[in-house]
Amino acid sequence: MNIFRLTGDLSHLAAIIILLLKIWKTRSCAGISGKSQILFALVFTTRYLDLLTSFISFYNTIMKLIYIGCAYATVYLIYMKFKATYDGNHDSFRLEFLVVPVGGLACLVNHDFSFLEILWTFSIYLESVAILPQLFMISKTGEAETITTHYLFFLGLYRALYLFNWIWRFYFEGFFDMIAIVAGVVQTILYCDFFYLYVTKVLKGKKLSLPA
Amino acid sequence: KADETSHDEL
Repeated sequence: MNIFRLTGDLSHLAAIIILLLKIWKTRSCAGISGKSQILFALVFTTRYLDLLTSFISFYNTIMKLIYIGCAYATVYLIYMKFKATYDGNHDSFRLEFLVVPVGGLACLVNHDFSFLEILWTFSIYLESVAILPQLFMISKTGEAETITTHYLFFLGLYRALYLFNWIWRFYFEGFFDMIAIVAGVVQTILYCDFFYLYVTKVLKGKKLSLPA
Repeated sequence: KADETSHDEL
């Protein structure tokens, strides 16, 4: 554990809680891509199956349970409780275009051709692109609520902090996981355009809206 | 070959 890893995890947690609270307080999931949330629930489910096979630490177990629980709670709020506010027409990204290639890649490029390892690899690859339906939705509607942009900022910041964590671990522990690193770089790059808009617009008190 | 328990990150 190092400071980048810890702040990365807390940033991830902040993002998840911000989204849940936004939906709960406003009683609405307008502007939120249910498809991205389904992908994140799938990511956590396939990655954290090791909860059943190996114990790493209390911190690790508790955080995994919180992430999984919140992911399913979010999906429940969007597709069940506040279904009437869900903007399905603008959430038109085709999930199979992500899940199928990612599944194929996980079978081809992995550390070990075993069931759990392939699911872990699948989750790493899928997480790197899981935000695309949300970004696609924002590009379609041309705007995002400010609270939604805070969610995206913390979600992007988390993987960027993990990049520093991996640099740290490489130098001080000699540890590196090429699959996680490459996917993490891809994931962070996908947020760069958004980070720019966040800093230049949202942090200056303006709403995030894209030029028509 | 990776040790499966080495996935200690979240």
